[in-house]
Amino acid sequence: MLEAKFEEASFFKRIIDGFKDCVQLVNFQCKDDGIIAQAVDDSRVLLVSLEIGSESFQTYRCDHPITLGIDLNSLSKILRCGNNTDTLTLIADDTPDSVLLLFEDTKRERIAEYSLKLMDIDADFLKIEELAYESTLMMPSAEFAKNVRDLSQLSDSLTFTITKETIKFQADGDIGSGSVILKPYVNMDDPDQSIKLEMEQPVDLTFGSKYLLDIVKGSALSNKVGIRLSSEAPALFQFDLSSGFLQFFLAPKFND
Amino acid sequence: KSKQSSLNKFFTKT
Repeated sequence: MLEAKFEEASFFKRIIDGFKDCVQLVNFQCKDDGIIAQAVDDSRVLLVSLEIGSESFQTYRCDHPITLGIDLNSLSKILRCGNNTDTLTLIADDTPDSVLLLFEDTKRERIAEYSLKLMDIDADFLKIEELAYESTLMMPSAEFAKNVRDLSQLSDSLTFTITKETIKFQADGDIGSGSVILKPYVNMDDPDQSIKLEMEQPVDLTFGSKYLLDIVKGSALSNKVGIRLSSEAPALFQFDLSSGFLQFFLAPKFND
Repeated sequence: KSKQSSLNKFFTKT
């Protein structure tokens, strides 16, 4: 039996909105310590890995491991039916063919109940090794999202260049080119606005704009984004939850 | 011109 209650339905909605545009069919694996999910986009360039720790819930109970195969388009339709400040409880039995979503407005004693049919999703689970990264960057997620959206207008590829003291995002396209250069920066009053850079090796990597545009949708989940880069591995973009995270692994582009 | 790589190159299926 799974009974997982979010204090606010909007929290789960923001998580799903953070990755529903790049993957559609997702197995949510529910265990006693929380819910994890992993999915790869159809082009096998972007991998999404989600972990919602049990502490992210108001109450959480899962007696036996359960897999919920969910079509995110269908789930989104139901999530739009709840009010943001409603509590949301996910309920499923041990061998479920559907999951119940219960929206409760505790002040008004209004209860809305939806049942979502589950799917048998045949997806392989990729083993993500602990990778060694050459550069690690932490910056405000809104600023990263703006840079990606601005520069993506110019080119279908963005280049990230990290040197000792400088982070450079660059686009070179048919209509022209653009770049944004950032330096590490400490904001004492608002630490989330700081930019931190740990560089072991300089990095010069190119990524597809369309995937980066999907990744920045995770910005609604956290004020900060962690970016880990290596010339030998997919880049890791991470948005932290109060307990857990939403991660995107993005395969780079290479020169032919 | 740069070419998009695949995750399959980096991750193994379990």
